Amino acid sequence: RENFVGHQVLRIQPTNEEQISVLRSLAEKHDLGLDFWTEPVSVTKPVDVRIPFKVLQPIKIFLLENDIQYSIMIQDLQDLLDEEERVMKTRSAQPR
Amino acid sequence: NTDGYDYANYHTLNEINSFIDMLVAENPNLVSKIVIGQSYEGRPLNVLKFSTGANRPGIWIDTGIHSREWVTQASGTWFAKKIVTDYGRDPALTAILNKMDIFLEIVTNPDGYAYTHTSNRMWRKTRKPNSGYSCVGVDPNRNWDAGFGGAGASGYPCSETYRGPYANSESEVKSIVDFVKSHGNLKAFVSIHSYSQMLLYPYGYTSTPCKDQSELHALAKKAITDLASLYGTQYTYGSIINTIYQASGGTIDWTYNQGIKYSYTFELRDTGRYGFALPANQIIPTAQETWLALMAIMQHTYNNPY
Repeated sequence: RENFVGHQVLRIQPTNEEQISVLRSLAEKHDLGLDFWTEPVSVTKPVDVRIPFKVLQPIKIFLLENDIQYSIMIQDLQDLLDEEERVMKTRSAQPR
Repeated sequence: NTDGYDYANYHTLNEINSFIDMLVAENPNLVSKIVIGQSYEGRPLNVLKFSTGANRPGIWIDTGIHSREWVTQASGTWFAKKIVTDYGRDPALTAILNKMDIFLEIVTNPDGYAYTHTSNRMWRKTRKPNSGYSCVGVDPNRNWDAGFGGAGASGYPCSETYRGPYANSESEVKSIVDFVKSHGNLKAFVSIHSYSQMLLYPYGYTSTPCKDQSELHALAKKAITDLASLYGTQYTYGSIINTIYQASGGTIDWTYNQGIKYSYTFELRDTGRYGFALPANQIIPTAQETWLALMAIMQHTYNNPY
């Protein structure tokens, strides 16, 4: 099973077209393994991206260097998926 | 039976397929199952047909073509039960079903959905291998024959938005295309995704407004207003290219170009905290509010024959 330990989902808020362009160039770098849940299109739409643990720090530094604001939407994706699985198992064992 | 089905929980593909069979068995005069094709890995592409007579115009609804969007397939299951529950009780739905058929494909990408339950919860695409690449799958919402290969889709098989080698290369897409063409009388087509809270109409591959834009825009506004009336969930709406981004090869651009005027695509709830791992306790609220918007679109379709 694919393991998402340490993967974070960042919600990035670009504030100008230049930052959108920077994020688009990031999205083109397929070798980083970034998974864009919402893509960089305009300053009115936040960009949500899943970032593997191995590139998490370099990406955060890259965002800071480019003065791009972000918040952590999901701290550890595997924790959330484990919780999802636990809830599914618990509920399926309960009487309807 | 389907009364005992846990609509507030996520379910595997087998459980959803069992639900489909139960629903048909419980409502033989209203519901039937059509298999419109099979997926790359050989799974049936099941469509529920809700019908009260022969030779009716139809409304199509599909949920969860991107496999990881679990709240979408879960909402589709709830819609199916809602239709059989409300028929004969809700005058608006009853009137629609007395004149039109509703087709509902709950799991549009079964290989991908099964894969999210067994191997990779965050999988999005189909599961067909790409010759010469280790990366598997095609984005089935870039694989339709509407501006196929244009901007807003990737030609790189490892991209999440890989369009595929040619239009309709994915059996999950081609099967719907064949069904739509053979039916020939679909009047509305609603393709439901998650997440980001949007209701979108054509086009995505071009900035040229579709000829029915003003009507589709007004109906979208009505639908999202109805949706928001339940829990206050705020949606944005508009054409795909103006509201979200340029995307070529998309589902509803193709259906609209086939003459299905009321072609819409939804993006369901986004709490801004969980992404595709939306907690199961949000399934029913999501389905309930979305149903109000679906009813707005279906009623408008019923009231405005063309």
